Amino acid sequence: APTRSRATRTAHHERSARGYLETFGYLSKSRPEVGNLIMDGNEQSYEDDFRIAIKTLQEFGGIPVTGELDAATRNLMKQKRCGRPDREEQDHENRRS
Amino acid sequence: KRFAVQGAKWKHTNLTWSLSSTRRPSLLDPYETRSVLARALDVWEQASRLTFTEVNSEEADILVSFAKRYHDDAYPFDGRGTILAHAFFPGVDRGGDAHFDDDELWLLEPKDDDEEGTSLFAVAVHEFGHSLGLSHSSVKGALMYPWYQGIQSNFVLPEDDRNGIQQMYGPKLNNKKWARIPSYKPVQTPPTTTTTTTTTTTTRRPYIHHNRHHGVPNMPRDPSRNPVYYPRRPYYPDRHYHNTTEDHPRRTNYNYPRIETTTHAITYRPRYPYKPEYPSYPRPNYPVDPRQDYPKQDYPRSDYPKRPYYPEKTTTTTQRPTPPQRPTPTSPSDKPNTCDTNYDAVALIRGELFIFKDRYHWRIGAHGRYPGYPMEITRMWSSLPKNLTHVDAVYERPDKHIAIFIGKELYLFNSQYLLPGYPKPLTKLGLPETLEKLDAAMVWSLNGKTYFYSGTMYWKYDEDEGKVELDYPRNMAMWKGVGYNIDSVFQWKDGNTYFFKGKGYWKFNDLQMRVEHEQQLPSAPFWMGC
Repeated sequence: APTRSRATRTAHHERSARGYLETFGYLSKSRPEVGNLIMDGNEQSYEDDFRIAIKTLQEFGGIPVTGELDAATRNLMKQKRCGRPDREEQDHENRRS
Repeated sequence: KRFAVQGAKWKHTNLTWSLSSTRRPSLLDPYETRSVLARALDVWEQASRLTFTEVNSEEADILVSFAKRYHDDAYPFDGRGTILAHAFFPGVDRGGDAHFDDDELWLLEPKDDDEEGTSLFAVAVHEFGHSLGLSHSSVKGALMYPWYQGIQSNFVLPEDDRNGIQQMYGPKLNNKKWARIPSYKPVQTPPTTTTTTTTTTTTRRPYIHHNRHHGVPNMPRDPSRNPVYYPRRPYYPDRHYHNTTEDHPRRTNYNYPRIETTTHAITYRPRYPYKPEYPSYPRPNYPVDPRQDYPKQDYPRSDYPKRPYYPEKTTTTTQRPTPPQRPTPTSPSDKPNTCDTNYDAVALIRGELFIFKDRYHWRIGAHGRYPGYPMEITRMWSSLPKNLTHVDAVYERPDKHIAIFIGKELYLFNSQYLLPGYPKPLTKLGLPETLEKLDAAMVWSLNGKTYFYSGTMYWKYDEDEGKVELDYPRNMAMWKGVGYNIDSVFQWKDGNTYFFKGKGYWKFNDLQMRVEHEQQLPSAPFWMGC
C-alpha cells in the first residue's frame, strides 16, 4: 500500500481527533445538523474551537497543555476509558451563554 | 480540579440492581460477575446513605448488561480497547443502567502485571458513580477520572469521590446508640459465694448498649430481656456508661466477692455455672441475602424473594414492543366518531397533506379534504400487501418518489407504481438488523437531509449514497422537547417541522432545535379540521 504523505497523515489525525473531541464533549455537538451552515465563512473560529477543545482535553487529562495534537495527546486518546462524555451538553450551553 | 455532580440524583436511597438475564457477559462466570459488581456497589454504599439490594428484575434501578457494538442506544461500543463501558445518570427507564463492552478482556481478579486485561471491579465502580449522578472528574487518581487507571489491591475510596457522593446523598449514618436503662432488673440474681472459680470459667461480658452493628438490629429494649451482667475483669470504672447519668446498677445491686490481688486491683470473679440463654430476636423484615444460598449452577435465579414495593418507573422502554394487531374497521363510516385520535403517519406529498391511520388514508389539498376519502391505502398503492393493517412512516423523497415503511421493509413508489427492486429490507439502507420498524421519516429542509426516527434514536440518511451516515444513530434527545417513540414527523408548507406523538403534536423550532411549546396541541382539530 502506498504510504501516506505527512499532510495526509496530519489530516487523518485531525479528523480522528475531531471525532474523539465531539464524542466526549469537548467540541459541541449540540447543533450538528446546522453545523455545516454555520461553518461557512467562519473557518477561523472553527479552527480556534478545535485548539480550545484540544487544550481542554489536555488539561482534563493532566498532560501538558499545548493546544497541539502532539504525541502525548494522541496517546491519551488511545487509552482505555469510559464512554461517557467528559463534558455534558449543559456545559456547552453555559459556555455559549 | 474536583468531582463533578451531574445534577440528576436518585430520590430514594434504597436502590436495587440486577445483572441482566438477557445480556450477560459471554466470557465471565455470572456468579463471579455478580460478586464483583456487588463489591463495586459496596464501595459507594460504605461512603454514603445509599443501600443496594440485588434483585432479579429487568426493572431494577441499576440494570447491568454486557453488549457489543450497537446495542439499542446511541452509544455503540468499539470492540476491544478504548471505550470500555458507559452508564446513564439517575432517572426512569434507562436511567442508572450500566453497559459494559463484552468485547473487552474483563478480569475478575486482576494481577498487578496484567496489562492486557481490564479490571471489571475498577470499571464497575466508575460506572456506578455515573449511575448515582457523578460526572467525570479531572483529578488523576479519582475513581471518576475518565481514563482507565486499574485498581490497587489496598483500594480505598479517594477523597474526591467520597466528597462527591456525600454531597449528593450524605455520609453514612452511624446508628450506634447507647442504651438508657432507667430501672434495670437483672434476669438472674447471681449467687453469693466466698469462693471463686479459676479465670478460665469467667465468661465474656456482653455489651449493654443496643448497637445495630452487633448484628441485632431489632433488639427489643425491654430491660427484663437484657442479658445478665457479668462482671468485668479487671475492673474498669464506668467504661461503658459514659452517656448515662444513672448510677452503675451493679454497684448498688450486687455484692460480688472481692478478691484483692497482689497489684491491689479488685477483681470480680463470681462463679456462674452457665450462661443464660439469650433471647432470639425476631427479625421478620430482615432481608435474606440471596447470594448466600444461591447455587452457582442455577442461573437465572428463580427463587428470589419478592422485591419490595418501589414506586413504578414511568414512560418508555428502549425497545418498542410489537404493537398488537389492530381491529380492522368494517367500513370507513365506522371510524370512531371522535376527535380524540392519533395517526400512524403524516406526509406532505406533491404539496398535499396525506394522513395515514390503520388501513386508511386521507388526502387534504388546498381546498380541504378530497372527496372519496378516507380511502384504503392499498387502493392508492396497490403493490402494498393486501393484508396491510397500517403503515409506519411515509415521506416524499427529493426525487419525488414516495417512500412507505412497513415493518422491516421499504416500499418505494413513483406515483402509484412500485419501483423495481422493492420492497427492500431496512438493512439495505444501513439500518441495524435489530431494528423492527421506523417511527417516522422526513426530509429536513434546513439542510436538505433525510432523517429516520425509531424509538429513542434517529439516523441521518444520505439519499445519494443510499445509506445512513456514519456516527449514527444518535439520541432523540437532540430534538429537545420531542419525546421518544414518536408517531410521525413532517415539514409543512410554512417551513416548520411538526412532530406527532399520540393524540398531539409539537411545532418544532429548527434553529433553536427545540419545540416551541412543551405542551402538545391536539392533532385532529388542527390538521383534520375535526
